Amino acid sequence: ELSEKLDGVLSRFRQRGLLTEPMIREGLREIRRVLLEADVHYQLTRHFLAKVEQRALGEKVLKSVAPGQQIVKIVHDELVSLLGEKREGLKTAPVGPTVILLAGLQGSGKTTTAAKLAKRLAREGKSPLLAALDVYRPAAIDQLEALGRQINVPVVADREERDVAKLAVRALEQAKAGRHRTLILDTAGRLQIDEELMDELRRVKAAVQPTEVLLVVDAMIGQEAVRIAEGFHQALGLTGVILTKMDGDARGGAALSVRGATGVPIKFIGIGERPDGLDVFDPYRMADRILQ
Amino acid sequence: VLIRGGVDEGSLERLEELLLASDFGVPVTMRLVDRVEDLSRQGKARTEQDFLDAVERELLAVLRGDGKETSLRFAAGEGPTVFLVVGVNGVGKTTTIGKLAHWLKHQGHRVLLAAGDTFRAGAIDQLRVWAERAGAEFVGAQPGADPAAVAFDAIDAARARGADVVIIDTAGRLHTQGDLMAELAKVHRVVAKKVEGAPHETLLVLDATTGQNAVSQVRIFSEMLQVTGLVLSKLDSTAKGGIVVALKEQFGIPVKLVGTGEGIEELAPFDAEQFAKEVLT
Ligand SMILES: Nc1nc2c(ncn2[C@@H]2O[C@H](COP(=O)(O)OP(=O)(O)OP(=O)(O)O)[C@@H](O)[C@H]2O)c(=O)[nH]1
Ligand SMILES: Nc1nc2c(ncn2[C@@H]2O[C@H](COP(=O)(O)OP(=O)(O)OP(=O)(O)O)[C@@H](O)[C@H]2O)c(=O)[nH]1
Ligand SMILES: [Mg+2]
Ligand SMILES: [Mg+2]
Repeated sequence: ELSEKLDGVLSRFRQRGLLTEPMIREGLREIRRVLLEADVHYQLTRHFLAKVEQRALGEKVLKSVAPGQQIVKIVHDELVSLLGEKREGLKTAPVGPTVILLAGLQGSGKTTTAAKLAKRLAREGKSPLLAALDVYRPAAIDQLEALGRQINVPVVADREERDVAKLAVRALEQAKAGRHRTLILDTAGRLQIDEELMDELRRVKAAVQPTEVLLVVDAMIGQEAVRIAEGFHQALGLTGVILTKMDGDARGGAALSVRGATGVPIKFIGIGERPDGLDVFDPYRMADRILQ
Repeated sequence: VLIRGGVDEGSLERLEELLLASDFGVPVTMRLVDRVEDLSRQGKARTEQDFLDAVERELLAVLRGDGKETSLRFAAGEGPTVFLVVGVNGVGKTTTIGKLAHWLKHQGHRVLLAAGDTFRAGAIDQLRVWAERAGAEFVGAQPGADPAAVAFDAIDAARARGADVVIIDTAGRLHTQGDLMAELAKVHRVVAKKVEGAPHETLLVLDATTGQNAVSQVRIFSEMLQVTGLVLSKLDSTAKGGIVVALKEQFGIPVKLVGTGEGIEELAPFDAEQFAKEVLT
């Protein structure tokens, strides 16, 4: 476990008193490796550790706590604070249906997450409507419709319409007509460098003014997490992130990268394929996982 | 980004960052940077371009097998040839199968696709569309059916319909889900009993945007099944897929194919030279 490993590393420093600079630097070298292996972005790691070093310098070595453990505690606290200490729920529109737009790379888990959000919102009495805006992927509409049936939430779709912004507008009209308090828009996966498809998302946003624009990110993503999050954030103005497939053993350093690079809060994590597999994001548990 | 000028204080650090940013991971990065540092001390690497060339040579040494490793293995005897496609959720298995079917058809094969994902919503429909697009036969059952039974029936159907290649799609599953990994091992066993030498390829699909978790995926999938090849999908993204170097070193499984887009033609055999060049740009 990390603090024991650090104590091993620091065991050659037998000083009392302050955590000395060489001690801290040695400890942070080990922490750097841990963060990089957890897929935290290399640049963010550097900034983060500089901050930790600042905090650690001048801290008295606690008699009751081994220095390795103390350094880990400082790192853990800083991680939690960076990941966002307060829980951020979904916003509600002041008037009219709350529109939630889901976006992200191919295969990140958007369609499955749309169903999970719908199930959660249905249970909260927010009468959700799901809308299928993926006009490209084979059987994408079938997938969302099947999920809708599973959770007893209506799905609006049109297999003939190729204009995604039009689909979004019609879905919003449908949501109003059906007195739905929430509309969840599932979109096609896309690369943040695909100008045409990013423009499509911009047009959808302009057409229906979503209350929430959520980036769906696979927890196993590597260093590219920063560039992807920045790309989507610059194009759309994200209001939240959902980190999926957290039921696996991916360390999820992307959480730090995405939050650090964009400041956007991580609101939920996906923890399974079924519609009940959605948890509120917990920064303490995330920090534990990254540092394991 | 390394500037292609001379070497200065920051050159090694910039090289390290370039490698980390490309998902090479810590051990491989450290080794490559040490190697370049040695060469630099010996006066054998004088410019940053020399640095990049040295790294490229090291990458090629790891990645290039004997060239014929990227070719797919077909049935020697009666067949049909069976390819089993596996991997974690959302990496591109079903899409890759569609592309592979299209490619094999153009090479003169008659392909049959087996809808072994009997769990996920829309999975069978999705594969059926790809079969139509690729001009392949299709065998699917009801959602909830036993994937091993689908594989078994698909092989019978292939023999009946004269298809010489069967590609089995499987549900995405996390390598940490023991019961699902056992289900996959059962499909593998059933196929092996049904056809001599099958599955002729067990292809593990990896998403190029994946970070260090790819190591865990390859480790556990190859512990449960004999993985004969890796497919690196979504290489058209901004991710570099540098993790394949660590994978080749640790597991020795060749990358056979790369996916470069969502279209049916966007599949190519893995080219180590091209990869070594592009991963550093
Ligand atoms: N284990 C696990 N699997 C998940 C989770 N979220 C999604 N999945 C699976 O990941 C795969 C991809 O999910 P989709 O919902 O189709 O992903 P998508 O982003 O809509 O994909 P595209 O529309 O093609 O971009 C499916 O097999 C899902 O069941 C999760 O939290 N845990
Ligand atoms: N850009 C890009 N997208 C790809 C590539 N290969 C697959 N995709 C996309 O990735 C998404 C997931 O592809 P699937 O084929 O459904 O992945 P899968 O592994 O079968 O997913 P599950 O069965 O749910 O585990 C789809 O949107 C595909 O179009 C690729 O090479 N490049
Ligand atoms: Mg989808
Ligand atoms: Mg699939």
